Parts: sequence; C-alpha cells; structure tokens
Amino acid sequence: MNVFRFAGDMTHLISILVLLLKIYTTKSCSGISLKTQELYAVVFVTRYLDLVTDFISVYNTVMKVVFISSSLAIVWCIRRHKVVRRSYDKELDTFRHWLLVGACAVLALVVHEKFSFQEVCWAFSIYLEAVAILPQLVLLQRSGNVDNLTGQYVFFLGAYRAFYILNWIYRYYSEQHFTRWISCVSGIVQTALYADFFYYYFISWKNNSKLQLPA
Amino acid sequence: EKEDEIHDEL
Repeated sequence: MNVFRFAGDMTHLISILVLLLKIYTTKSCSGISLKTQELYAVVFVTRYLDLVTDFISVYNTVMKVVFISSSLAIVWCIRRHKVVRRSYDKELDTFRHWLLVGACAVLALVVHEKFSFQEVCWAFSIYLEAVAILPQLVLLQRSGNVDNLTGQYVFFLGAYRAFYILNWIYRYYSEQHFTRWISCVSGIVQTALYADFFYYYFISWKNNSKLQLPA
Repeated sequence: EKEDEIHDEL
C-alpha cells in the first residue's frame, strides 16, 4: 500500500459517499445515470469473486464488501425507492449499456491472462469499468447543467483513476511490480474519458461558476 | 505462482 493507491481508494470511497449523500439529502437521483450505476454493480460483483476464494487483508475485504453493497444499494434506490425513483431522468438516460456489457464479455473471452472463470470475469470487470462512466457522461452532457454533488461525484471518480495510474508508476519503480497490462491499458482509457469533464470542472472551479458542459 | 494470480488492488 502506498500513498497514491490509498488516495485512489479514498477518492473512490468519497465519490460513492458523495453520491449517497446527494440521494439521501435531496431524495433525488436527477442527473445520475442508472445505467452507469448498474454497470458498476456488475463490475464489482464480477471482480470481487475472490472474496470467497482468497484473503488478502481486512482492508481489502472491507473495501470490496463496501463497493459491492453500496453499488447495489444505489441501483435499488434509483429503481425502487418510492420518492427517489420519481426524479430519475429516464428519457435522458438512454445509453444502450448492455451493448457495453456484451462487448466487454466478448473481449474478456478473447483477451485474458488465463482461461479460468475467475480470470475471465476479472478481465471483463476491468474492461467494463473503463467504459462504465460513459452513460453518466452522456446524461450530464444532455442535461447541460450539473448540480454540485453530481459534479463532485464524477470528479472524485476521475481522481480515483488518476491516482491509480500514479500508484502503478510508483510500484514499478519502488517494488519492481509490473501491473498487468490489461489493467494499465484499461486504466489509461478510463482516465482519458474523464479528460473533457475535468477540463470543464476546473474552468467552473476557477471562475467559481456553475459547472456546465457544452452540448 | 499463486502470488501472481492474486489481485491485490481493488
């Protein structure tokens, strides 16, 4: 564990807390893509299958349980909560996310480190995580205005990916640890998807104005 | 061998 990875894990955790805070305090999920949340739930469930086969550390186990349960809780809230679900922007959230699932499943079957159930699921979850933010970014772009908490949610998610890249660079030099290239390539693609969002986020922060994305 | 297969990152 190094400072970059810890910062990455913490910004990831903060992003989820910000999202839960928004849903809890405003009783609204407007601006939040259910499709992205469903993809994250699939990502965590397929990646953390090792919860039942390998023990790494208490920290690792707790974080995995938190990620799986919070992502399922968020999906439940948007779909089933009697107040929250009314604010869901269904007509803006039309990304065909199951196509991403299909494409990532095919890619994982073709490109993986080892042909075992767990390893193919792991590769699938890495590929899917890289593109899971797309429905959310499309929704934000369509709605134009982004409320503060939603903006911060996406910002922290992007920050998490950026810290993970720094973590891999650090591990390479300090531990001679080679991060798997599947993770590296997917991680770079994932972080790049946030570049545009980051640009507008910093402009709005610098001007102290509301975050607006160009149509 | 087993060490290499463990995914220690989240």
